[in-house]
Amino acid sequence: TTRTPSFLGLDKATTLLPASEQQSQVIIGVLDTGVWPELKSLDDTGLGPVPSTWKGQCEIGNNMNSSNCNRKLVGARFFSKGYEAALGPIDTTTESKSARDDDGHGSHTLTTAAGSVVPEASLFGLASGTARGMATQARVAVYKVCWLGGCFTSDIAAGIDKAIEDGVNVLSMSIGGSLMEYYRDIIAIGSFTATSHGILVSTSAGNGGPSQGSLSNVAPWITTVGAGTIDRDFPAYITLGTGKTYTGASLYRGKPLSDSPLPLVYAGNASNSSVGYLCLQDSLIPEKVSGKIVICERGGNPRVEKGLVVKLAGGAGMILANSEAYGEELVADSHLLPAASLGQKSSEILKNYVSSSPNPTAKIAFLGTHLQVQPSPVVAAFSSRGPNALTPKILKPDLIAPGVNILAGWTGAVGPTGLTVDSRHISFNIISGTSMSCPHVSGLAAILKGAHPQWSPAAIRSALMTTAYTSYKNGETIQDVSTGQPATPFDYGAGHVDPVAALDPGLVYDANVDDYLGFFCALNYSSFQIKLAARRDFTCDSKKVYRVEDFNYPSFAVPLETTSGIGGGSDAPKTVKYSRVLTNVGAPGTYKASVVSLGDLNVKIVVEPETLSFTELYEKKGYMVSFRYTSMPSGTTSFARLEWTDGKHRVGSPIAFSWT
Amino acid sequence: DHANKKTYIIHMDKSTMPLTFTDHLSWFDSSLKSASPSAEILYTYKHVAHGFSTRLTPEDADTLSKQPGILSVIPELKYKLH
Repeated sequence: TTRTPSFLGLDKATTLLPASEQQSQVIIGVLDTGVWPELKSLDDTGLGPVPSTWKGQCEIGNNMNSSNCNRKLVGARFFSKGYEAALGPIDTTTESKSARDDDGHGSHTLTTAAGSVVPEASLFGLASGTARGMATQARVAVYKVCWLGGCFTSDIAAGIDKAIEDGVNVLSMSIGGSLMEYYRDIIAIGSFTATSHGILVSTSAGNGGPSQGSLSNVAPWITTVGAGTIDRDFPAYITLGTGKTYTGASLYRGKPLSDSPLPLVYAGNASNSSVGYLCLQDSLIPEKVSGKIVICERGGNPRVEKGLVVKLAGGAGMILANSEAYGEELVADSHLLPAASLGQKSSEILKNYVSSSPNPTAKIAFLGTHLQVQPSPVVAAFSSRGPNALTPKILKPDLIAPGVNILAGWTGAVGPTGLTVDSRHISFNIISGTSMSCPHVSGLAAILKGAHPQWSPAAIRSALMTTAYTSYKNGETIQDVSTGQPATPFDYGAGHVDPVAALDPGLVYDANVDDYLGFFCALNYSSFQIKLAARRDFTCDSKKVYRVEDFNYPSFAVPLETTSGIGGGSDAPKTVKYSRVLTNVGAPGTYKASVVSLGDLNVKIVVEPETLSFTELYEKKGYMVSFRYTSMPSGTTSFARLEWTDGKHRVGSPIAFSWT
Repeated sequence: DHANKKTYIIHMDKSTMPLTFTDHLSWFDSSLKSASPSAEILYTYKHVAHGFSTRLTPEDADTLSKQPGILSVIPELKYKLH
């Protein structure tokens, strides 16, 4: 990727970063659509021999052979039996029956995690710079489990199974399904085994935002990653016949529109379909859009497809209008015709102009790449949000990372839009999604693993979370682009990842398999259900009290009781208690607790003890947090942040209260 | 027949493998064949689950789920890239 390494501070000289030899011992397994092995991002110059423990292979297949792997790309396997069983044999004229990436998504995520340094990277000159993955020295292995027809769980299970056997250290999965009990969710089940083998599993939170409770991959042994913007955008100016100009975004780099204003039409008025405003396939009436700029509403079909629909109907340009759900989020696309996306407020003005003007016109101008955009990061509108619908006492997502307009490696099989008709060939593409933020964290986790090989997956995740930041340099809270308001821990979890700080977190909230088994007991899982989820015989101790409240998670989600109506509830304050254990991973020191409320806080928070002294490395100390609250209307939320500091380190945990 | 069949992931209880079997694969195959003689194993899993995946009709899946040693028979799902 370009820009995100510097946005994350990885370009700053720091003695904390592991030596390249340590980092090169770490292998990241990426379950995705495969890889385009000829990418310069997979150059292995300077890398030493592959770790001797590695058992992976470069499987021979359609358009792929064993020589496609090297000291960077150390493994490439594909899993298509489930896909072919469901949809029939792979048509090798359109899809490679091998680990070769025919989609682009897999090449993008893999190079984001651990691509080698490539100078002068860009997409048609946009986002230019030196591209690199987060862990440039780490090795990567690809497990192709997603095909043009989707990702089937029998293939995903086989991919995870093999990745564990091969010996990956980090597993990156930018995929997900609907929420279901842990013992039925193959990603949760597979990740449990992977975690028990010491593998950190990083997954995307999903793109269901800004709807509340829209998360995927919420198992507490998984690191769940949401998406934020970086300080870069790709502005486009949309000037109306009134002379007013509005700023949108675009990656269009083809022949520009003429300087003269063109007629502007709303797609809903140029279609016979009741949802014509979405610019679905064949929905536009050519006579009504020919030579015009067409306003299409976001949603319903891929954004780039809307551009193609307008182009095929004879339109000259397209403006993609955000609805309320997307707010002011500007996701740029490399459309096949001059096109730009526009925020909700400006889109409303445009639509009012079209409906009120007898001859509406517009111009679109493309301004290229802008840097140092502030505020940044902001939480992407599409990034899935808490609360965690499956286990409300575990806060998810865990953290956010760059996931908007990310440039990274791409397949040679399809153009930047991914549309069949797009014949442009590129080595890098700019795309958005929590799919893009997930491999950032996977690569950063590999850096931490290289620096601290003995740390558990939970310790690495804790370091990433407790050092994440939640405010800008001016002290204001990170914003949510869908509202323009301060975001909350339900949007960003512990905050935005800060990898340099994560290398030296001071303290961590560690957890092991026993803790996860205790978590199942706290959920009242039967031995049978635990066996399915954890692949082991385990009976909860009937004499022991298991509580999710005591599960050693680096964040706090506190669902609280609400009144049950007039006369139905008591207004007397109630108290709930959560306990945690901190492990010292730094120098001896005394840490003091402090609690900061984020906005109006309706809860009294007491931490006991208020100070913790550590004299030895890996020494553990416990504490208890009491939350005293009164009843509030259902749906009320409140937020706070607990920090332990020794003056040098800040070990932060978000606290999210929700009255249900 | 193809339209009527779905892929299932079958979790088996490792500890209940009869001593008459020398390896897990033959036990998986025998269990599967007892429910659906024509069914084939797609994958065997070692780490994620102790089990395998296969194509079955809903009726055969139901029959298999009642066999000794079967922990669960979970229908395959399609996940999405994010």
